[in-house]
Amino acid sequence: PHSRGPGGLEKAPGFLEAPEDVASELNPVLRLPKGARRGYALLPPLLKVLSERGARSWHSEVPRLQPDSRALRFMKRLYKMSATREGIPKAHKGLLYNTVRLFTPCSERRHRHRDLVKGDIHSVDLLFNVDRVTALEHLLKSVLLYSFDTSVPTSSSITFICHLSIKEHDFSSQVCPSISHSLAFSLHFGVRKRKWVEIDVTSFLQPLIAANRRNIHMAVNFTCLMGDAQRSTKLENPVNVTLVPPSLLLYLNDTSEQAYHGWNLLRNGRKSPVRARQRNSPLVDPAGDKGKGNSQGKRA
Amino acid sequence: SRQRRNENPKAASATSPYNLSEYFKQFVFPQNECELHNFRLSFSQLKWDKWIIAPHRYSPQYCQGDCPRAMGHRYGSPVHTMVQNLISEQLDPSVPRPSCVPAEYSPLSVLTIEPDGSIVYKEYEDMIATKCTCR
Repeated sequence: PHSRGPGGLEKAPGFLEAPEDVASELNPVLRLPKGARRGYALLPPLLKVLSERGARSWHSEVPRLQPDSRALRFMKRLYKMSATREGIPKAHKGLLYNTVRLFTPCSERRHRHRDLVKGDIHSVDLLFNVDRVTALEHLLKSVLLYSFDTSVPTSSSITFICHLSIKEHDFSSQVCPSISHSLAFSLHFGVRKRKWVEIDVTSFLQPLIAANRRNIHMAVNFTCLMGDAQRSTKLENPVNVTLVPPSLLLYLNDTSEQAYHGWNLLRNGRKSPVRARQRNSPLVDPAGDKGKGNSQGKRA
Repeated sequence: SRQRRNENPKAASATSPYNLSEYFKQFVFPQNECELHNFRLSFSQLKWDKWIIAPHRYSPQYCQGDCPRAMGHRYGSPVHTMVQNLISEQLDPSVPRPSCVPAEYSPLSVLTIEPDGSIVYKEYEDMIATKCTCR
């Protein structure tokens, strides 16, 4: 696989993508010429497995950092919404993503101070390493993903009014932030204790991803006040919300060859694969579609 | 036919009931004709389930079988396929007969853990064979 190096070569994504050293270890016979490897990120690891005669799990040798369990739970839920049990992509409503990447902060520094007017202000400096994003993956939407575990009784419906201000922060030289971005949003807790909140930071992140920024530093200030939607409109004291540092979620459109561009099919009038698979039902005219399923019955 | 058999016993043997079936065999479609076969694997068999979180099972399918001599529209084969078949049969047996290969695919969505611990959902093109052809 290409690595995004100074020459601007793009790192081709691939769920079987091997660490760079694997590609170099490949038997020269199996190694593809540089040009041919574009878009074939799956090949090096697959060839390595095949060249070792049998699918030895070479990946067990490659240490992988274990992801955050909350993040894993969210992505499994996203998978269920985006694909069938067999793994066939559903025709997405709305956003036309074919890739979603979730990053947990690789470092964070927390501060907490009480402001007489605003109440509790949680501020945290976050560093996200987004090196896995390739130049062929175009950003469609990006959100900060907060998971709220509140100890507040879930009987009453509660509304939070939160203010979030994000500043791009350069830890090294502590220069004053170049981009600041604040947004307010309200949270409505109903029955469920756990709440995922996606806070759209696309406009903040777009220029950074487009500039191939590999490390994104954010200083995030978060203030939450609690009010009860039914009774008082005046917001009471700040609530003690356990704030877990957010994950960064990127909805991307991967334009490489091996990525699926379902919306292209929709645009060309062909059906999405989920519906296309129903086309293989026994009602289909056997003579016209040779090569599908068992031919004995058809020929008879 | 009895008189003909008496006159020419040699020719008769070629058309006896037993040889008739042999004679017609050259026109019957091959028994194991080119078609799509199911194959289901789980990533745990490959010991890749540590980093491929979903789907648990994957059915890539495959194409197998002999290609009949007269392809025509049944497989959507180009005329070249029949030409290759004729070359192989009548001119040069070292030229391979047409092969049974996938003609159409469907995509697969995969959820994996990257080496840096980030999680990625990706949709890949051409991961499941859905139709076969002779080429």
